[in-house]
Order: sequence, then structure tokens, then C-alpha cells
Amino acid sequence: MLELRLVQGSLLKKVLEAIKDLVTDANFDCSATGFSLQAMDSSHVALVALLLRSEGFEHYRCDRNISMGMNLNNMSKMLKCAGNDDIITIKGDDGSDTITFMFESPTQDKIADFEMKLMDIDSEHLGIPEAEYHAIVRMPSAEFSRICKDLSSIGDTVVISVTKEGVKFSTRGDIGAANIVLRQNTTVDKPEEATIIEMNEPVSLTFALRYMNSFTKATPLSSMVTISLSSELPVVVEYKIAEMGYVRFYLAPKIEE
Amino acid sequence: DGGQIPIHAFFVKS
Repeated sequence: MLELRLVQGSLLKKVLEAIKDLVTDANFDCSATGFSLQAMDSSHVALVALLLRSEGFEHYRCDRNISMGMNLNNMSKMLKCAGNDDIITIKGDDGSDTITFMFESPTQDKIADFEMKLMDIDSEHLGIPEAEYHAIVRMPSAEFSRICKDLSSIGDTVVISVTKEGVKFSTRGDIGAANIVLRQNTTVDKPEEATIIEMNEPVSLTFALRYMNSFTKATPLSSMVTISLSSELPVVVEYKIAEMGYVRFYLAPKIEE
Repeated sequence: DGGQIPIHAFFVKS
């Protein structure tokens, strides 16, 4: 028996919009810790990890650890039928091949339930160790989204370089080249407008902009994004989900051919 | 996709 009641149902809607273009089918895992997912994109270049902690739900009942295979496009279709202010409850019975999403309007005058077929998905679960990063950049998520969008009109890849001067996003393409430098800026009125750069050592890595642009679909989830870089590791692009958890995207760098 | 390292090259199966 599974029953997860999320008062801020819009969070789940935003999570689906953030990941559905990257991942087609995925297993959602439910345990005492929370509702989570780990999945690779179809070309096995990027990995997404989602955690919605049990404490973030108004009611969280998960009698045993369960893994439920879902088509994210179908799940998104159903969640789009929930209002932005609706309370969403996810319900499942042991051994059932369906899951139910219940949507309640804030005034309780409309209650809808949508039943979705589950699917069997054979997926690898990867262990992601804690790591030390050469540099961690925390910046407004809308700014990061804007930079990725702007650079993708010039080139296909972005070089992200962190030095003591700041963080530089560079690209090059047939029509020319572009460089955008952000300096650390903590003297802003609101904390969510700050750019904070922690650098242990300089780092410079190249990534496919197509994937970076896909990650920025998570922008509505968080006003800030954290980009963790290390020369031996995939970049981690993390969007925290208020009080509940995170969506993290991992992308391996491109190497010189 | 030229020069792109697959992500599972970095993490071990758990």
C-alpha cells in the first residue's frame, strides 16, 4: 500500500516537466526515505537523480520498498490535468499494475482521479559516490538558463571555466564565438540573485549544450542552480526543491577528438 | 556523438 499526499502538487508537475524530455521511461522508487528516481537518457550520456523526501509530504505511507515503472510522457499528460494549486495524492496497491493520481482543488470542491498503467522497466541503478569538486558555482537558475540558450544559438558545446576571475561560459560555431563571464557577486538585495564561486583549483570542461539546455527545464523548480565541476567527474547541475529534495543532472564532459 | 563519454563510465552499478 502506497499513499503519498503532496499539498504543493505543482512541485510534482514541475518535476515532470523538468525530466520528461530527457528520460522516456523510468522506475520511481518509493521507500521510507522518500520518492526517488534515477535514470539515464536514451543515449546514456546524462543521468538524472530525483529525491522528494518523505518529510516533505503531508502524508507519506509506503509499507514496503517498491519500484514502479512509468512512462514519463504519460505521467506528464496526467499531471497536466491537475491545477497548479491542487493537492496531489499518489496511490498504489500492492501487486497492482496501475497507479492512481488524485487531484484535489484547494477548496475541496473538485476531486479527480487518474489511473495510469505501470510498466516493467529493466534499468541499471548506478552508485553515485560523494565527491570533492574542483569548483562549485551557485548562481540564479534563470541566468544559467539564459546563458545556455544564448550560447546554443552560436555553437553546440559550452566550455565552462572557473578561475579566480570568475566563471566563464564560452562557445564557438560557424558564425563566430561567444564568451560570458560571471564574477562572484554576493552584494545583492536578495540571496537568490547572488553568484557564489567556490574554487579549490581552476577547472575547464566542455559540455554538449543540447543536454545543458535540457537540464534548464528544471528552472521553475528553484531560483538557484548549483554547478559542481571536477576534471575527473561528470558535472552536476543541481536544482533544489524547496524543503523536499532535489533534481540533479549528471553529464560527462566531451573530450577532444 | 563524437568525443562524448557515456555517463555510466563514471559510476559503478549498485
